[in-house]
Amino acid sequence: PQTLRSLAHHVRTAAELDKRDPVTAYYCRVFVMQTAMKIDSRSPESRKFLGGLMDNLEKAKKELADREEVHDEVVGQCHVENYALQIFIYADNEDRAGRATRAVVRAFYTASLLFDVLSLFGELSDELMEKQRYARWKATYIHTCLKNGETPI
Amino acid sequence: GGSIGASTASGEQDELSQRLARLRDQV
Repeated sequence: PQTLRSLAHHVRTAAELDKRDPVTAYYCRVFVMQTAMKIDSRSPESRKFLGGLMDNLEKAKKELADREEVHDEVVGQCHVENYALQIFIYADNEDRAGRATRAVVRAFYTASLLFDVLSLFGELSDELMEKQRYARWKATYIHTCLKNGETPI
Repeated sequence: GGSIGASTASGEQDELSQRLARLRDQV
């Protein structure tokens, strides 16, 4: 729905992660659900979307019955944090090696979205918040450079 | 009609909140 457009990238990231990392995909959707309910839980379009998303989440939790990360949020937080950092570190290494490609833009951006997801579990540490800001800024900066045919520094 | 619509909406909202809390084992 229009009112929830700000969450579209998180929804897309969840879909991309479904096969690669179902646990992170699950928490990405929990984040969307929780945030969307704060933004718009009243319009018919949003209610329809949220009902479908909730069905999906309940089904996913059953399918992931053997994954401790889904049933214990402390373990889940650790899992999502590790995954986000892994993507961040990949992007950072590539960037510092002078290989700032579209894949690196994407990785920085995905990392920044997953840092958003971590806010589900409480306030981000200063270190993570700094990485989140850096990832978002780097994604925008490299994207702009590539678009303008400039070499990112 | 407005108040019935509003109470239905908040009822559904409560139901979703409860389902989310159950999902996250917060109940």
